[in-house]
Amino acid sequence: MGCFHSTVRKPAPGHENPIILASQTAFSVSEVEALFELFKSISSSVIDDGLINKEEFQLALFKNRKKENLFANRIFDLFDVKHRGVIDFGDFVRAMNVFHPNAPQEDKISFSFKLYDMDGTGFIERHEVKQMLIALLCESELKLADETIETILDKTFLEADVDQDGKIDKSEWHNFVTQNPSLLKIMTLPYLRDITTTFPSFVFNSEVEEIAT
Amino acid sequence: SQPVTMNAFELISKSQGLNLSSLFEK
Repeated sequence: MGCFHSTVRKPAPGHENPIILASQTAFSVSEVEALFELFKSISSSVIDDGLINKEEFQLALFKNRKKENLFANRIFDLFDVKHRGVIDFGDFVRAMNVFHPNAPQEDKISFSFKLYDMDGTGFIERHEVKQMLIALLCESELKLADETIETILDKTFLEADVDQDGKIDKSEWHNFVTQNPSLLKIMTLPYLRDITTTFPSFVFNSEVEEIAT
Repeated sequence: SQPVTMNAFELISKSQGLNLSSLFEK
């Protein structure tokens, strides 16, 4: 019988098969199962329903459920691909996959474009960037005069908006982040390399007969 | 005061709300 469970357990509702999820992502089966440990702890923090709602997501990010945050909302909306107001385990693993150190750079560029294209128009527009800058200033309690914000926006759009039509398209974004790779730093989570070490308890809750590495 | 030399996206990417590492902190 060995150390591992020899039977396949019935998965929890909304819990997609880890073998299938591993085949669709850069994660191994063990890593998907370790991610489930993280998912379980987030999704049960307010309502134990196997789904992450916005409040639980904010709580996991800030350890404070009252803290509304434009950027956390934006990330949540991008994870919530089915637009149901909740993130299921499959959504979570597939979104986290983009943040894997081995994920293709193109996927990271595309995700970051969507993150900043808040209105979903296919362009990052100046008013969106201004809104995000103001949100950042509120969050950090940093004070900048409106004139300074406009100067930062002028400089940014001069560099990024090559055709100077007042908005950044996907191709301009691609070139801009390629020239400024530090902008993609938020798109990589080194933690994902060591997820099985961070959540070793996945071994005891495994649904597969053998733990693949 | 010092002039701001970062572009808007460098500043925005400092947001705590965009730092998903905190999801892994128990």
